[in-house]
This record gives sequence, structure tokens and C-alpha cells, in this order.
Amino acid sequence: DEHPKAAPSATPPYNLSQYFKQFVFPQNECELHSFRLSFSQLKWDKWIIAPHRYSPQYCKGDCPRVVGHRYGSPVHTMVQNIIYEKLDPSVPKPSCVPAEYSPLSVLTIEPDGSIVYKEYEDMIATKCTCR
Amino acid sequence: PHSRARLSSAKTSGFLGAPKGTASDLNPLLQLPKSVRGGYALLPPLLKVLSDRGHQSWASESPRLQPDSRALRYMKRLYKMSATKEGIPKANKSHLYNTVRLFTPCLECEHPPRDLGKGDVHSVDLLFNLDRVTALEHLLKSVLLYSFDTSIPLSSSIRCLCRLAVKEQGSSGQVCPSLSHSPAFSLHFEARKRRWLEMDVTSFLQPLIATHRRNIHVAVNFTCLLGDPQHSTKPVTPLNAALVPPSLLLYLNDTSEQAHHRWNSPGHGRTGDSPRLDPTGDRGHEDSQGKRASRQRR
Repeated sequence: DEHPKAAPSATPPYNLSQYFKQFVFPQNECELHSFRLSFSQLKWDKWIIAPHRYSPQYCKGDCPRVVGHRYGSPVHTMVQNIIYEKLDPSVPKPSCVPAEYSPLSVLTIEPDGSIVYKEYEDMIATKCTCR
Repeated sequence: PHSRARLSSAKTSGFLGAPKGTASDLNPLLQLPKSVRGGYALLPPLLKVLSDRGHQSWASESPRLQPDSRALRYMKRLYKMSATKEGIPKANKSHLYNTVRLFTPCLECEHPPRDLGKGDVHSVDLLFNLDRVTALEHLLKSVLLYSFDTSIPLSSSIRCLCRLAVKEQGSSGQVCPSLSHSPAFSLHFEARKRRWLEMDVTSFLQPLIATHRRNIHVAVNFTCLLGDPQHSTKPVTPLNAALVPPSLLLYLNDTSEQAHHRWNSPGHGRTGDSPRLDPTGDRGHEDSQGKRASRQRR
């Protein structure tokens, strides 16, 4: 720059970080968390023969304001966020919930002593979304 | 407000929580107001089992029939073939069942084995109670499962002939009527390879199970010979196997919403009706219609 202008006043550091903060994703953003339980903890291992351990997973975290691109959320989610922010805070913010699941195979002993192998749908959360 | 408060308490304790205190605390469903409890019937079968069993095992020690140890060993082996250690169903393209039920006979009468000189005739009357089969579970295959309970010379081949007859309850309420003749099933296998002997009786039991018969009473007449009479030079010796009364294995397709439907899952890459393969994953032959359909799809 041949014509040095007056040295711009150094923007105090805190403004810059403040300025960028609005673009940083929230620290505890909505995401899938692992949770493993064993049926012996629940004292159900007498009749749930398999599996011994079960990881249902769960979704937890804040939903960013502009959710469309990251979670496949419908436009309604952003509308609900705007209602919450600008019109009526009693309307809840969008929630972090499971969007997809996977099945689980269970081997159990029935009350009559028969044994059943069953595959249940939607027993393990595999993906989260904001709704 | 009252019922809602109670509902929320049910929600917090939940049937998964370890209950403490009186029976009413034990089973959260009992805390629900009467109007809501009706919804209990809507619970998916697994949750019903969990909440039922949770209630029974904590509130009242109802006697629990323990399954036969051999049957349990077989079902654990089936589980290992069908799911991973974490319980994820294996994406096995040709295994269509999402439910397998094993019933041990709750009643059998031993007929004194009549020695026909060509082999032991082993006959039993068996009563299977199928109350646990739901209306939404459709039969894909049924098998009588024998386990050999004796040491058989390993290199031998075994040839068995089995006759099955459905027994109606006698007018005099007689429980073990005499044996009448019926379609025969024959089997030939190598002892060393089999701890289990699966006899496919689907065609025989289909009509009974399709009509949701709760009790199936069959008379089974089983004749086994060691060695192959046509070829072996050795005298055919009757098989003194102590055949344990068989269990009944039902491969079912549970059409309820809570059950996992394989052919709809991405692993199958198939939509609509399930491919006509053998439900248990044996080498089935996709019929010409299936081939044509898959060619059209391609």
C-alpha cells in the first residue's frame, strides 16, 4: 500500500473475537451421544439372554439458529426458531432429537418357558436432527 | 392435573428404572390413571414384556418355566448366526424371518418302543402350546428339532423315517390316544456333522398354524437306522439313540410395526414383497418370477 493512510485505530481484540463468535458453531451443538447399558444392571438378564449389552445412544445439545444445511431440518424449524426469538418465547426452541434408528435383535425367554428371537425396529438412535 | 402429575411420575420412574417400594411403585403402568392404562395394550411386545416381566419379577415371584438347556443352546447359536455381539441384525440377504420361536413339548407320552428288527421305533405324543404366537406373526417355516443324546459312531450315516399325525382331543378327553398313520418324512444325514436334526414340517403344520390353533397335539413315530442298508456290507444295526423329544421351531415374519422388516431395509435393496427365498437362509432358489422381476428392476 504506497500511500500509507493513518494507521487504522487498532480494533480492541475483544471486538474481533466477539464479532467472530456469532459464526462459531455452539460448543454443545446437537449431536449423537453414546450410552451403553447391560441388562444385568436392570436385573433383566434372567430372561433377556442376548445381547448382554445394549447401546441405545441419544441426542443432546443446542440447535444452531440456521439449522437447514446441517441437520436436514425442514424450513419449519427455522420458522419456529424465529417465533421463539422474536414473537413468543413461550414457544419452545427447536429440539435435538433422533432422526434415524437401527434395529436390535433380542433373545428372550417367555413366561411359558418358550424362547423367542426377535428383531425390533428403531431400537438404536443413529443420527440426530433439530425439529 | 392429578393424572398428569401421576403420568409424569410414571415417566420419571419409567419401566426401565430400578423400582423400589410397593408393587404400585414397581410397575409404572399401574400408576397410570385407568383411562391411560388401556394404552398399555398398544405397547410394542418387547416393552410389554419388559414392563410385564418387570412387574412380575419384582412384585410377585410368579413361577417361571425354565427352558430346556439344549433348546437354549440351539437358540444362542441361532442368535450368533443372525446378529452381531451388539445385537445388530446381520444384513443376510436371504434370511427373511424377523422372529423365531422355539417351543418345547409340554406333554409327551412314550409309547413302548416296538422293535421291528430293522430299527427302534421311537414314538411319542407331543403337545405344543402356541399361545405366544401373535396374529401378526406369519409362518415362514416350521421344523421339528431333534438333538441326539447319545454317542454315535462318528463316521456313520443315519437314515431316519418319521411319521407325524395330528391328534384331536379324544371325546373321552383321553390325552394320549393311540398312533394313527400319516404323511412320512424321511431324512438322511451324517452323524458327525449334526448335533441337531431339523425336520422340515412346514407343509404339515401350515394349515394348523394358519388357523391360529393354540394347541398342537402331534404323535411322532421315528425310526432310525445306522449305516446305509443298500450299500453297507456290515449288518444294519438299529440306532439305539436316546432321541430326546423334539422341540418345535417356528420361523415367522412379524408384520407388526415394531418388528424389523428386512426386505425394506437398505441392505436388501429390495422394495415391495419379499423375495421368494428359503426363509431360514438355506440355499433357496429364487423362482423365475423373482428373476424376471429383478431383471425388470435392473
